[in-house]
Amino acid sequence: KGLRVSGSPACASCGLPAMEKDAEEKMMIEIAKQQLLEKLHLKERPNITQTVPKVALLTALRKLHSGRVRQDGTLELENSLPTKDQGYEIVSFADINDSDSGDKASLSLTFQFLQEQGKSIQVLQSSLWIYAKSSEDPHRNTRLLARVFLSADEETSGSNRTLVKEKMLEVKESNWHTFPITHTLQTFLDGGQRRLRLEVSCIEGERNLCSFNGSTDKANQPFMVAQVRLRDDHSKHLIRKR
Amino acid sequence: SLRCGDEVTVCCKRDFYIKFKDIQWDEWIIAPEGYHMNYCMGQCPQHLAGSPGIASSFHATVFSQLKVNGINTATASCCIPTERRPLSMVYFNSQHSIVKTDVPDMIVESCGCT
Repeated sequence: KGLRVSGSPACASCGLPAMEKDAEEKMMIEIAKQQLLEKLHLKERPNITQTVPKVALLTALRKLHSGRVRQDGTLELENSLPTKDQGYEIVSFADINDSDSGDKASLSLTFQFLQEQGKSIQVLQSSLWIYAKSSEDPHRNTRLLARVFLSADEETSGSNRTLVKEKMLEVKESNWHTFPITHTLQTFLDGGQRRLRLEVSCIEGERNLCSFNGSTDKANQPFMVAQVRLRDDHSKHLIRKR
Repeated sequence: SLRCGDEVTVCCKRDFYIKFKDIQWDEWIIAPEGYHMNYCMGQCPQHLAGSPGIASSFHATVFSQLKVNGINTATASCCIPTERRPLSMVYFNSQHSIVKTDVPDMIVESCGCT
């Protein structure tokens, strides 16, 4: 009702009088918005308040193995085959602060997750991407032990933390390194918590080669990549009923 | 599949493209730049299977059963999508994480009559 109807011929499929062109376009745009939000399981469009530096975004997207970045920075999506149960790949940038822990400054990363009621997430694969600078001392061993801790307590870093992963890094040159954290992330999500806090320590002498300085090296912001699939808890209950 | 022109009569595909920049959705959708929300419209003939003389098809069998049971078969068939493809998207979610997903069956490639 209330739509202005033009004198043009009727709707070819439904026989109703055709709508004004701009009214029809507005309606179609609203339908498209609703359809996209519904398919992405979003109640409303996300409001982006803090922007990630574009250069960090492009670096992370380049790591998302199925996307290519054109010279002009736009993203070329590879036509991958749809997964029947609609998998996701997520890149999450951490809130970062360097903390003084027992063994000098650890890089402290806090990731935030919000799970919808009734839907839990199955983590198929997840890894933490850390950029380690090269060693400044040419005489030092170019291999360095890096450790990733899961911190249980948000405020007092270093007090109650669990070693999640450790590995030897080659630090002859500055470069990216990955740390598989699939199990850690799955356990965290299953626990229903909202903040995942990790600490990364790559100590060489007085320096943490994995520390991050937001003002000088924007492109190398640490991030997490995860391939996940929605698990529908509701169906699980149905099964139980049967 | 026919592509609809200005005057639409028979079943065809109407191209409809929304640029995310035009609706300020490019703030949270990183790629693609827009969405082809094509749709099908136009008339379709009565079900061919319902026409006399077409006796040897599965549909004809179904329709003859429907007739025997007094169900009206003089209905027009529908103009529907016959081919669709996924829409790959990369977007920010509400926690400022970047999500990449393929949403199946989002873009209508062709239309036809049932």
